Amino acid sequence: KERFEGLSPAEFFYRNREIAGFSNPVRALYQTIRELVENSLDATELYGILPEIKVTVDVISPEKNIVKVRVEDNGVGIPSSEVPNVFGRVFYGSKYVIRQSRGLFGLGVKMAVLYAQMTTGSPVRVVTATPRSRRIHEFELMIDITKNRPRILKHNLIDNSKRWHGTIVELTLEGNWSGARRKVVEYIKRTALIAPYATITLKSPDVELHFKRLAYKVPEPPEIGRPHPRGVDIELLKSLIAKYSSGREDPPTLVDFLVENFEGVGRITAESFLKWAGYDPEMPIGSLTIEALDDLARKMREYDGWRRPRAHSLSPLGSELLSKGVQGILRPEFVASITRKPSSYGGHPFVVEVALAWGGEVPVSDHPLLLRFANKIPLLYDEGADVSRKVVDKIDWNTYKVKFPAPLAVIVHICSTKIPFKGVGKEAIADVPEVEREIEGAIRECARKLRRYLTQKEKELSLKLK
Amino acid sequence: KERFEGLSPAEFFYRNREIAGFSNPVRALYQTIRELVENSLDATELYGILPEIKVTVDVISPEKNIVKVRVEDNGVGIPSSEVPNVFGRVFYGSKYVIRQSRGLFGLGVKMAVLYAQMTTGSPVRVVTATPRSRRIHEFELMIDITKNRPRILKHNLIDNSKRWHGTIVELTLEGNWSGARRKVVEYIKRTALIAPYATITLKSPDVELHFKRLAYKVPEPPEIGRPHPRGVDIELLKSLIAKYSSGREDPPTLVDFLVENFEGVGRITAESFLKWAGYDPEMPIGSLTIEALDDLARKMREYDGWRRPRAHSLSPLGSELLSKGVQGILRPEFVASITRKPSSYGGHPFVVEVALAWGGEVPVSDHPLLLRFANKIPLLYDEGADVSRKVVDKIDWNTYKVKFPAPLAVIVHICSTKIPFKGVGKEAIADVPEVEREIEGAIRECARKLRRYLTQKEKELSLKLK
Ligand SMILES: Nc1ncnc2c1ncn2[C@@H]1O[C@H](COP(=O)(O)OP(=O)(O)OP(=O)(O)O)[C@@H](O)[C@H]1O
Ligand SMILES: Nc1ncnc2c1ncn2[C@@H]1O[C@H](COP(=O)(O)OP(=O)(O)OP(=O)(O)O)[C@@H](O)[C@H]1O
Ligand SMILES: [Mg+2]
Ligand SMILES: [Mg+2]
Repeated sequence: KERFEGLSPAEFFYRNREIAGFSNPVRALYQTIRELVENSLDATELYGILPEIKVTVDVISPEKNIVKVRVEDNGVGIPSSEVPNVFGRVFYGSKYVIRQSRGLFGLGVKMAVLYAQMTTGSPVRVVTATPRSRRIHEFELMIDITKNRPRILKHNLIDNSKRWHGTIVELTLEGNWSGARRKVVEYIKRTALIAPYATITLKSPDVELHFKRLAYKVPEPPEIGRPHPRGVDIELLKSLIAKYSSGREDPPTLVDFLVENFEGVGRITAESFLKWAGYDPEMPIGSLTIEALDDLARKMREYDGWRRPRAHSLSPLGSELLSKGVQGILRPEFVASITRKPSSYGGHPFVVEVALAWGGEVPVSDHPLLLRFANKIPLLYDEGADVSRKVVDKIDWNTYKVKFPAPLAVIVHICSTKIPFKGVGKEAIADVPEVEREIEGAIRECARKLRRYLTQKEKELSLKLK
Repeated sequence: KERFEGLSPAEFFYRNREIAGFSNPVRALYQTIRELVENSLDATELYGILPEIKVTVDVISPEKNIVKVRVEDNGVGIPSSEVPNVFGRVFYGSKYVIRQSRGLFGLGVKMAVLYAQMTTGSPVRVVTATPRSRRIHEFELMIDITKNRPRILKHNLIDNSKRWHGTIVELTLEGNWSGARRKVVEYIKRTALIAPYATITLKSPDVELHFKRLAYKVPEPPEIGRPHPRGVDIELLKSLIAKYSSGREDPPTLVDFLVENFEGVGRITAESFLKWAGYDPEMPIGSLTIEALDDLARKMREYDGWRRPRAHSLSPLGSELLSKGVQGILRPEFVASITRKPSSYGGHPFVVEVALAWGGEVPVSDHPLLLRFANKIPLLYDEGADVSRKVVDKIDWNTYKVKFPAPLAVIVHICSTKIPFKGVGKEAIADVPEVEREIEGAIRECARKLRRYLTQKEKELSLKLK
């Protein structure tokens, strides 16, 4: 007979860890490093702190492939009461809000802890202090996989005499450093490209990198936003209504509910919408039936009178910083870059930034070198499944005077409150039509600038030859 | 300040439903149908029942894109005590065992229920009866997303006078039938190809399909297996030790533990392994330290004296049935098919089956038409990210006398107790080296047979022309 059972989230991802990028000792080491680095960059940038990230890789045992990874940052640290769940509970984090950040799933560091635990039996070590805290907290903990909760093995308090703030995470795992090194180095280089205001160092047995920041100002941190009516469904409406109604004496009205809970909805817009949709603005939201909620959700998605989502919850690099990063890392002869106006899909705002780098130290190749970024995360795998690759492949580069083999690099950066990732391993982006159109528009805009440059270069060369 | 929170699994997949294939009304309708059909085929085949699957699609409202999907099967039904969790709790199911089946995540039908619930507010309706049960159970239920548990709206008992057994699932969702129709039809056709012993019907507003079974015998159902030592890690050892020790008076020995819990480990093998690894076979497993567990796990993975995993937990189609299915659906002039010997990766057994279909009604194309299957599931999306596509692309077909454009179809079927899917949407398979090698070997084996046929055809043609 069939045996029925339930799994905890930790159990599920322990069994299916390859889906999160932890498929083998090479890939798992890469994923471990990137999950920690991405957390450190969020912990600095989102608070306007110039990031200082130190990555250390020690090969403890080459025959057994045992590696120790340590990542240190100068970020906002983690409140000690939150450390156990942050590192020991799958689907726990602070990124479940409407705001651009690298983190979004509440899963990344837990996967790294799980993998280290199952391959070497060792706990994660965390040292952390929040700004102005008098004490530094040091933890060692593991995950109780069956129950999806942390098991604290150690918790020490250390005097924070130097008033340090930040986080150190140490993991010992089965990882193949010689296999992973090349991709890890590339990941760190590209992180330096897309976050040129960050200072990042890597120390490992056979390679040391030191990227000193090229810019001295962190971009304006994004603000937490509200959902846009374009993206509502019945469940979202129900949960927003529940939150908005709780603890109030007088039941709130429908128009108040819309104005207070959604992006792009002012009082006048809300009233015209409700008039169009056939609802009394003063109607108490508690009296909405399930059929009315269904109808309201549908009409909110359909109505074209909403203001488009603002970009205050986004934090693009800007074409100037993007050019700076590209110049610093790729050292091309020519760069054209653009940050497009904000757009949106399904109520989620997004901004596409593109740079084209040509010549100089850009390697010559049969097709464009594609560097993909999402919310300032470098994406190094699954290029064949990514929307940017689809767009680059359908462009006829001859139109822009680029004949392959050629030294051309295409840098695509997508910022959004919801990046349409294809999987929890965050490697490829789905071809959402609005996003695909924006990427193509941005690439063509830069390509026209490149064409002018190459045309000019051609003229100067033919003048010389005369 | 950062706001920390945890999400239930239902909440997580509600927010990230595109990762499970529910990205838009076209794709969601396709995914809903396939999740239900795959459950129905598991519920019949795994019990030696000749499957009768009826799929009905009603477009309730074309302007609002409201569609009702109903899938009925003659399977083993679901025990009434299990229905609420099976449909209302993410990460719950009966497929968390070591045995080939379409289901593996305990997530599929819950995603369909979630999507229907959030787009139309309506519950799932389930009618089910197990073999020889005197009553049929009818449920209507929804998912409490915040708590990841079912909410039963209705539960009726009906007299089972006809002694029916099986399951009917009805969902009302926002789905785009005209957009999804082509892929749904293709999915059902290919299901008929890979399961030629199944009778499948589709009734929809504008298309009706009836695939009567071509074979009258279900393949031998797979048996539940045990883990293979090649795939152990410390956490697996700990949980197996805990289960094996619980409720026993005398602590079991290390050699007993190995023989009773692992695949491919007889008493003699276990003793030689323990001798090689430096452990006393009679040592009580309770006395193993974490360092010893770590060492034991590593050595179990490393030891090359284990018997390779048996295929009793697999259920390939067999080259004869595969040819039959290919003939029935593609109507080619020539078919070559092969079922390879069982292989394994990381302790997981797998079998690759391949067919090449040439000519007849196979469409002429610039590259081979690739039909991919995993555990008898047709995979229709993300071909560019799939290992089979990678293998097909690197083969020089000229060697086998195939010059494109040509009417060639490549059918690849992988059976395993753990298909290396790249995501929970089950569309692409990762390029695990052992699997990739087997696919290439199988394709080349069939290609050699095709070459003999084409060479013969060439001869006959030149004879005719003389
Ligand atoms: N170095 C760090 N500094 C400060 N906070 C951190 C750090 N690392 C983790 N955190 C906190 O722990 C939470 C959980 O991290 P985790 O990587 O598991 O999820 P996430 O970053 O929110 O999302 P994702 O799964 O997409 O990475 C974060 O949201 C953040 O609040
Ligand atoms: N038509 C059916 N007949 C019998 N049992 C069913 C049927 N549909 C679902 N079930 C039961 O419900 C469980 C959960 O189904 P669900 O689709 O959510 O997960 P799964 O099939 O186990 O895995 P996956 O997420 O990969 O599909 C199944 O394991 C099975 O026990
Ligand atoms: Mg993270
Ligand atoms: Mg299923």
